[in-house]
Parts: sequence; structure tokens; C-alpha cells
Amino acid sequence: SHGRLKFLPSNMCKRRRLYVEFGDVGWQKWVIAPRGYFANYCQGECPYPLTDVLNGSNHAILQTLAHSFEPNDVPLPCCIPIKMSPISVLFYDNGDNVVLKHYENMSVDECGC
Amino acid sequence: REIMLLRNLGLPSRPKPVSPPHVPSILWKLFNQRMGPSTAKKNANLCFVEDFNVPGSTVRAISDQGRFVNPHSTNPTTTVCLEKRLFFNISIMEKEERVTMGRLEVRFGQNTYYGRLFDLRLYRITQLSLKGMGNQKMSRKLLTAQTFRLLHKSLYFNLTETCQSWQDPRKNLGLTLEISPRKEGSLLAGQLDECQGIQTFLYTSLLAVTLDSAQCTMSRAKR
Repeated sequence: SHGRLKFLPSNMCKRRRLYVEFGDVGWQKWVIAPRGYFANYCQGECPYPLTDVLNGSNHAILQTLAHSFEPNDVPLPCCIPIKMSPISVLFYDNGDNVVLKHYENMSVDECGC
Repeated sequence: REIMLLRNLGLPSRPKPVSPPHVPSILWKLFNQRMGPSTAKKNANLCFVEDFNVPGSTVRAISDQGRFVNPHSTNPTTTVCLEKRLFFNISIMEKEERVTMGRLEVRFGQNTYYGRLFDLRLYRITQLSLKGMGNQKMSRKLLTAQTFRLLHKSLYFNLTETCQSWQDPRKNLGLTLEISPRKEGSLLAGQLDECQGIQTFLYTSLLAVTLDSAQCTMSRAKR
């Protein structure tokens, strides 16, 4: 449900699904809810030329251009989260209190170059 | 590495709950409003708690660490049925957090429509007595006094201002809760069942809402 659907080759920069289960990282004894959440991540190439679907920033466009002139000195732009959303976590703290806290930038919604 | 990650999430270390309390229904409700399947996640304002109509990004149900006091130990003629110290450790809050709401819940195990009347007094302790001196050197300030009948299982009290001042740990000396029977015309003083109903007292809990100013920047009102 997050972001637009983009039909990109598999090696291109895009959001990849990653479900983090708190039990898998050993936090299940103090995290009450959720059991896990879609954290997701960004991975892929940002090749020349940057098309719209790759969500290239102005900086990335110029870096791509510079890379085409100096491929050994200037790397291609990298693939990073450009839109993230918060999640709320219900947990026990060290004083046996129940805490409901919201954390910013926990889930990757969109990626870009 | 894990400790570093936890610190980024505002936790000094991995929490190790010893006797985890039940999760209050209000916290489940708030969690489901924010994270439930029908939530419009994109539009959710996670810096405002609509149920209490206050700004806030963190809601805590803080356990009471106070002890019961035998009211007859210091005053054998007292009519007080229940006396309890209340202490809520709010030093767990981070420095950036500002308390926007504090609500004390006094919970009983049952309610009775025809239950008798009680007087409740809640004091804020302003100076503690030395060990062994009893209540004689303890000074306290009356926060609230009310008469109640056990029509509902819970009584609620607004402690927002008190919690705000407790953010200075030197000022957090706790509270005293006293419940005594109200003398009604048909009842004689000294009756054995004067305290009947109060034995169902279960616990007290503090619900605190805080706003992290670094996390929640308030947008300016539109002109």
C-alpha cells in the first residue's frame, strides 16, 4: 500500500520488502506489540541516465553526469530511502511500566537515487 | 551493538521486566488506533493523543511503588480504613519529554450500586519524616478531597501539574491516599463493617502523556 507501484528491472534502485520480527532479534520479552513490522530497505543501482521512476534528486542527476565524465573518481549515486513512516511500539520498560511510544523513520515507504 | 541501537531508541539498556503488569485497556486502544489494520497510517498524527485531547508522543502506565500504611499504628483512634503511600518513578522520562497529562487511577475490584459513602483524600508529600518518626514530621498538602460511592471500579484524578513538577526528582516525594467511611445518620461510629467495600481496593496507577519537543515540532496555525 506504500508508494506507487513501479515496474523496474530487479537490479534497479527500489524498495525491497523486509519484515522485522521482534522475536528474531530477542526483543519479544519486553516488546508487547507489534510482534513485528515491515521495515523494508532500499537496494539497487542508479545507472545513467536516471529516469523518473528512479526518483533521482538534482544532486544525483549531476553526480551521474560527473560519473559519465570521470567514472573512476566519481561514483554513481546510491540508492537510499526518500520517504519513511513512523511506527508505534507498546513495551515494558525497566521499571515494569507499560509504554506506548512512537518512533519516527522506522519503515521505508519509497526509495530514490 | 545492541546497546547502541537501544540508546538510539531512547532506552538505556535492554528492558528486563521483572513482574510485568497487565496492559491497561486504554493503551491497547491507543495502540490499535495507531497501528491497527484499519488505520489510515499516512494521516495519523502521532504527536497528539485524541482520547485525552492533549499533545503527546509517548503514553506510559506507571506502576505505583508506594507501600500500605497501617493507619492505627500512628493513631489508634483514627477512622481511616485505608492509607497508602503512592510513589511513581517518573525519572524514567527523558529530559526532552514534557508532561502534558497525568491521570491517577484508583482501582477497586468490584462496584456496588448500594455501597456506602466514603471520603477520599489525596495529599502531596512536601517533606518526608526521618526514619522511625512516623508521620509526625511529614508535611503534606491536600490535593483533592471527595466523597464517593463504589458505583464504578475506578476513580480518576487529574495530576498533570503535580507530574510536571515531579520532573524535578527532588520534588517527587510521592502522595498519600486516605479513605475513610463517611458517617451517615443511620450508622453508628465504630461499627465493624465501616470499611466494608474498601477491602476490594486493587491498585493505583498513573497514566502519563509526554511530548518530545525534538520529535514533534508543532506546525504554525494557518492564518
